[in-house]
Amino acid sequence: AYIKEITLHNFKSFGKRVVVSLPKGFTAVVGANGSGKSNIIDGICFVLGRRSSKSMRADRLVDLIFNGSNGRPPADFTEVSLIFDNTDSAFPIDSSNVTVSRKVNRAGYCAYRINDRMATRTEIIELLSHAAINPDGYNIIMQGDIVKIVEMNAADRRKIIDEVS
Amino acid sequence: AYIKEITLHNFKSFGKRVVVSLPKGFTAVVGANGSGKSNIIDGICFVLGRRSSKSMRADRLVDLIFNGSNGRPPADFTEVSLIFDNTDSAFPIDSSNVTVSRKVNRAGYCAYRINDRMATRTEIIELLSHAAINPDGYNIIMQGDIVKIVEMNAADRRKIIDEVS
Amino acid sequence: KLAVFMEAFEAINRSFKEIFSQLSPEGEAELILENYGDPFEGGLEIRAKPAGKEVRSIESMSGGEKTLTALAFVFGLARYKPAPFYVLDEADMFLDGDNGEKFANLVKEFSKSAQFIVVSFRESMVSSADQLIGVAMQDAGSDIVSVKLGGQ
Amino acid sequence: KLAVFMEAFEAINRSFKEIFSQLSPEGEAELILENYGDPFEGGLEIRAKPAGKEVRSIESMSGGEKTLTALAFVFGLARYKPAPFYVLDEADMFLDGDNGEKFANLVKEFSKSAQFIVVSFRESMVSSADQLIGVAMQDAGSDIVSVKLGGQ
Ligand SMILES: Nc1ncnc2c1ncn2[C@@H]1O[C@H](COP(=O)(O)OP(=O)(O)OP(=O)(O)O)[C@@H](O)[C@H]1O
Ligand SMILES: Nc1ncnc2c1ncn2[C@@H]1O[C@H](COP(=O)(O)OP(=O)(O)OP(=O)(O)O)[C@@H](O)[C@H]1O
Ligand SMILES: [Mg+2]
Ligand SMILES: [Mg+2]
Repeated sequence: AYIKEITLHNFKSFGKRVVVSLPKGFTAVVGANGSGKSNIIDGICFVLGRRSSKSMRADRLVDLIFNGSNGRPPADFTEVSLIFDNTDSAFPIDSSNVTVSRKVNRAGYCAYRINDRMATRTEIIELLSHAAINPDGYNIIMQGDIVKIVEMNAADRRKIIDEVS
Repeated sequence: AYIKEITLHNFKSFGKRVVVSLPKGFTAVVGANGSGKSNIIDGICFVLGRRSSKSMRADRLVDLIFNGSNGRPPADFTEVSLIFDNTDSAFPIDSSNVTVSRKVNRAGYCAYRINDRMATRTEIIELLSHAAINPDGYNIIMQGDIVKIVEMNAADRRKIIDEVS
Repeated sequence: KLAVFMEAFEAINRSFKEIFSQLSPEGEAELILENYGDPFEGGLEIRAKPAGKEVRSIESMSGGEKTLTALAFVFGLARYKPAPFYVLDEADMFLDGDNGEKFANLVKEFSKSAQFIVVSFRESMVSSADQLIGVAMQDAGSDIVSVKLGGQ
Repeated sequence: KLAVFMEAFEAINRSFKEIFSQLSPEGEAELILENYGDPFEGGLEIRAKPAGKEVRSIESMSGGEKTLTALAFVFGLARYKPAPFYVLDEADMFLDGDNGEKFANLVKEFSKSAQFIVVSFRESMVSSADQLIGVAMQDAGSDIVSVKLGGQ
């Protein structure tokens, strides 16, 4: 259930619809400071159902919507979608690809979709858990966070083992 | 009043007396992970009178004393001294060099010296302030701390201006 | 529940030790439960002993040593319960040249069984990738400006 | 007291703006008091506008952008009230190649009037130094293993 494609539409510094295709193996993302590398990762966390906007470096969810640059006006909504490979049938859905997406507009209205069908956040979390994907899992290490695993308190660290066992 | 020489004696990973001479200009310190680069900087902060052992990455002050490696036994005390150039007479002392040192032993006994005369921490802070040196000043940026200046709260940031004005 | 937890703990600890000594040869590390009798009453400590040194408190480890220890933990978890993809944003920022290379090799090895998306400025990491994605700020904001197959 | 503070604030703000645009050309930044009538009742905000972008909250800036902003502040203070020495421990960890070079040039410039002791892994920083000090772990612990004059 690897990520085959990420589509960022008006998400943070992505002021139009941008598609990123990914291979199954090892991809390095490079670019100048402020170019949008970490924003792609925020986009992945957004679709996976992360609730905390702060963990995506935004004061509120609406701050994730492109708010203008170089004369381009702010957008009304943002939508990010991930296409997962499902040839391993990790997801209990009978299709070789599974698309999960999330949209939010300036009024704060938020909607999730699974293969174009509306879904609730609970359904998303439930679906992802079949493929061992957790929006706050240790498979995503944000910028600057790597040493936090060693610096966190012992009880929180034990809870990580609770979750995977 | 630049630092001409740093002597680290049994300080953290420095298990013997090590002398570092420094030019007036631009020195780069290089070395492998864990070799002792940041410990040199902790040594500078120690002599300048920093109270918080945590800010020198030690639980207590006695954890700054070399506690053994490669079969070498733990040391009983640590002492670090700095030789400042005083040709600019920044310090109100009639000598071309001014040596400041600090020693601590396992019993927690701590002693400062100015040019080999015993001194109190208050005398050290007072002397250093003549040369615009402050143990917690913004001229020392510890590893990983650079972005903290931007992330700190507005009131604390204003206090930085209070201190220099 | 206890038996399931202990089985996970033992397996993760084994992998953690193996990967730590792969990253930090001659060093040793292990995971330690605060309360073996009732693990849910206590936490999980990490005890690491870099090459040639005494066991130290985590607090006194250097930035690079903490990074290697954390990576050994993350990859130890990955061995026990693999996720389909891993995303690492400049996790090599504190590593020196040698450790940066060891980390790149580890990612290369694990990328045979899971997808890795890694943001990095380090040559050793970038040159080991199967594919490079270049991001840049254009008129309409961020955009993907180039996609290269690795090794070219 | 208020007059002294405002004189410091104005001078530091001027230097901050200059150094920020030296590090981030086409970008703009400024220091803003929360309460101009009575500065001691409020704090000090930083407002930065990277090249071509709208003013953003500090929170949404990237690691590299935050680093450049922080460096402009530190060097702005240094211009107003110079200290005899500056110690920077891997302050370039988030910077890309170009910004790493700009930072190295800034240190080189300021090192004409103050001492700089900089820990770095970046080639651009290390090669601009007047002197290199090599640290390594030996039998008796850390030691200085080499001292080279820069530029060699
Ligand atoms: N809602 C938004 N609208 C437009 N731009 C935004 C929005 N939120 C954040 N940004 C911009 O995104 C940029 C940060 O991008 P990002 O953090 O992805 O950079 P990066 O490539 O990771 O850089 P670094 O190498 O410094 O870590 C900032 O310049 C910020 O102003
Ligand atoms: N009291 C002590 N006695 C002996 N060794 C100590 C003591 N305190 C810390 N150390 C050792 O010092 C080492 C850390 O050194 P330091 O943080 O200076 O490394 P560094 O060169 O800055 O590395 P990095 O590049 O990873 O930041 C650790 O291995 C730690 O075990
Ligand atoms: Mg980033
Ligand atoms: Mg260090």
